Amino acid sequence: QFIPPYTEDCRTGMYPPNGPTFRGPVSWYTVDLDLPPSERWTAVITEKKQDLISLIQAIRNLANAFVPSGKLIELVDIALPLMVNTLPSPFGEEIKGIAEVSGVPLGEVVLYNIFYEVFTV
Amino acid sequence: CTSVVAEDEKGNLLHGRNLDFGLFMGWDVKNKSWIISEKLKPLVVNLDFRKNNQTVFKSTNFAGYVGMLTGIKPHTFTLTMNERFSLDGGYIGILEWIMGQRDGMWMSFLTRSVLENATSYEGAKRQLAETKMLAPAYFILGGNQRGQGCIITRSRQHSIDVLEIDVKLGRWYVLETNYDHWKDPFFLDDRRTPAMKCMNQTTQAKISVSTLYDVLSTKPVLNKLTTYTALMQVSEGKLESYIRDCPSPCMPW
Repeated sequence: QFIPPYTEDCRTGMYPPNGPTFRGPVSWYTVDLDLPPSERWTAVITEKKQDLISLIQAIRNLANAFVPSGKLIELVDIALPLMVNTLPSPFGEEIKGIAEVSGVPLGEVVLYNIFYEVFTV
Repeated sequence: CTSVVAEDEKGNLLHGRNLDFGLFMGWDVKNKSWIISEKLKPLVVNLDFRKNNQTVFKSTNFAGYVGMLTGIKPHTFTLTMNERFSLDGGYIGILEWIMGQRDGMWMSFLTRSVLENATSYEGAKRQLAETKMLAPAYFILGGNQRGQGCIITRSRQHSIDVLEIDVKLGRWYVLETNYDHWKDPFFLDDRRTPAMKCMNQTTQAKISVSTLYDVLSTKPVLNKLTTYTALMQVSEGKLESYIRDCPSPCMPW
């Protein structure tokens, strides 16, 4: 139907994925759990760095839309790095490694990783 | 989100999910899309977690996110997580954490630990049901034997309900969106009814990776928030995922 909720007949023949609802496949990466936690995500982040920075920038824009003074981002950048040391191992170390490789401020990588709990706010 | 675990007539278990995210986080008027959902799509990656050069588990994830929302422990179990809304939500857990009460687990760290360390469907189910958490959630878990498929409805402290596959009762699949299965979904966000209609129309005889993808491609199960569709076959140890689009007209959620 062409009014919300736009329900339609059950689709058929969509697989293998094709057509306008299929944007593309997903690349594979290896995460070596034998490496120190801070080094496990280097390969993935090195390749996805720009996309991650673009996402974080979009979240910053959203935060600034709510708090134009920039105080909210300041709070994230000051408070959340203190929180990373309270996170259970190996998550805190892995998050630090991601911040280092991507160049994204540590507080913002922490926010990205606890977003499910924060989102409820 | 929509997650399904289905048992075909031969007893094979299939697990599929749409990962929807970005609601009310900025609408792009020109492109008719959610800003954050579109920014997440290029970050979708498939990950092979290995130890001693052996696969421990595999996951579809967003690069930079160390927790797990979709994963398979080959030949053992499959796991997805859907958001659960509750007033007793994650913000209370975060406040408790800041105040020094740290006996709860962050949701996606729990799923990562289960995928990494659990060695069976029952073991995974026990950890997901009994571990205290900072935020409520739905865990959708599939095993590797007949009947091993369930939805665990979690509050922060407890497991409120576990709904299992029971083919004898005609429940050959379990399906979860973002609402307690014993309640009607929010009337402006009923993806459950169309999803179940398509599953019932497919029937147990014809459920497969292909027809499961069809169900997850039907609007409004597929909507503007959908970033990827993942399909998992535990007995094959196979995970495949595809980045999605929902051209207008399409439900914003």
